[in-house]
Amino acid sequence: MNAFRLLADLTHLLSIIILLVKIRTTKSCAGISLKTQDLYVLVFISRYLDLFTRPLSLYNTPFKLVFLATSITIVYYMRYHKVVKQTYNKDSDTFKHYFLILPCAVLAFFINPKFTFIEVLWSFSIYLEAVAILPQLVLLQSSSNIDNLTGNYVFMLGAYRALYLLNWIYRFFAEDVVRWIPWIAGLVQTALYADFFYYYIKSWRNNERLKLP
Amino acid sequence: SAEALKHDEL
Repeated sequence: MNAFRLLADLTHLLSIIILLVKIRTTKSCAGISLKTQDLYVLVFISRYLDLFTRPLSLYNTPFKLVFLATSITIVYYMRYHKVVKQTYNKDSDTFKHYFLILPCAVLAFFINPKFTFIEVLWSFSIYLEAVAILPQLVLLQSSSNIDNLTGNYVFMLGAYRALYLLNWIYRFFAEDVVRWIPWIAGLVQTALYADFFYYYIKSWRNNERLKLP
Repeated sequence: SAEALKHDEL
């Protein structure tokens, strides 16, 4: 454990808290992609099946349970809550997210640490997480008005993987750890946010409302 | 490698 890793996980947790606060206090999920949220549920279920096979950890296990519970809660709100579901921008959430699943599954089938059920699912979850933000970014680009909570949510979600990159660099030098699969996927995942980061920071510096061109 | 199977990250 190092400071980058701790900060990364807390940032990830904070992003989820921001989204839940937005949904619960404003009773609105406007600007949030249900497709991205669906993909996160799939990511966490396929990655954290190891809850059943791995010894409990005081640090990892609570995080895993929280990520599973909150991602399912968010999807539940967006699909079934009678007020929240009416605020969902269904017509703008156009990304064909099912087309992300198959390539990630094929990639996981061929590129994995070990060809076992748990390891292939773990690899699938890493690849899928890397691209799961795409429907959300597409939805934001079609939004003329991005509210602060939504902007902060996406920023924190991107910052989390960027901090993992620092953690991996640290671990490479300090612990001699090499993990090509999450590293390359994490690099792709962070790169997808580059454009968003640019406009987020620009709007923050100019004290303007966030808008993607 | 065995090292890669540890998955000690979230």
